Amino acid sequence: GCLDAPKDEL
Amino acid sequence: MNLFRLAGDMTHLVSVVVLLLKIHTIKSCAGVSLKTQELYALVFAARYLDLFVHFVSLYNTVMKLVFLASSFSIVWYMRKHKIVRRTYDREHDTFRHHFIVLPCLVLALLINERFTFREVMWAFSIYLEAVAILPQLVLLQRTRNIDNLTGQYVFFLGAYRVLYILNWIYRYFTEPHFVHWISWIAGIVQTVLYADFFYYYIISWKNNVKLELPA
Repeated sequence: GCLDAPKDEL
Repeated sequence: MNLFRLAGDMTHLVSVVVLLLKIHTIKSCAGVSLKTQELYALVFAARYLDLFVHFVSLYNTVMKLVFLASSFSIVWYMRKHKIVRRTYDREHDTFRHHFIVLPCLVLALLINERFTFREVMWAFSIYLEAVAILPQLVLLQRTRNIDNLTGQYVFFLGAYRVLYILNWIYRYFTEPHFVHWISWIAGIVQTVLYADFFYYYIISWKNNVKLELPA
C-alpha cells in the first residue's frame, strides 16, 4: 500500500 | 529518479558542502547558527537509521553518508576547532532549540506511518527538518548582517525544498499510490518558512543592496 512505500528519498 | 529530485538533492548537497568548505577555508563561522547545524545533524541521524539495513541504491547510500559526514563536521568545526569556535556568535545564537525538538518528537509519536522505532524516528526527522532553519533565520534577523556565507546557504536550502515540492508533484502524477502526507505537509511548512527570506534576498539582489531583514 501507499503507507509503507520504501523511503527512497533523502 | 526525476530531474526535480536530482536537482533538489544536488542543491541540498551544494548548500551543506559549500558551507563546510567555506568554514574550513576562511576558518570562520560568523553568521552561522550552531543550533541549526545541530538540528540538521540530528535530522540526518534520525532519518538515516536504515542506512545499513535498507539498501535503496548506491546513490542513496553515498548521499546519506555525505550528508551525515558534512553536517557532523560542521558541528565539530563550530564546537571544537580552536580557531573556528572563537568566531561563533554565541550571544546571538540563543534560540532554545529544545523547544522545537520536543514538540517534533511528540508529534512523531502521534502522527507516523507505523508505530515502530524507525518510522517514528523518520517522522521525527521530517518534522524537525521543517523547523531546523528557524535558529538560523532568527540569528540573521538579530545580527542583520547577511554575508554571502549564510545568505547562499539559506538560499540553496530554500531552492532544494522548492525542487522537492516539484518532485512530489511530478511523482504524484506519474506514480500510482505515491502519497506521503507527512513529508508533503512538513515540506510545505518548511518551504513557507523560506519564502520570507527568499523575498528579501531577491529584493536585495535586484536592487544590488546589502540584504537587510526587517527587525
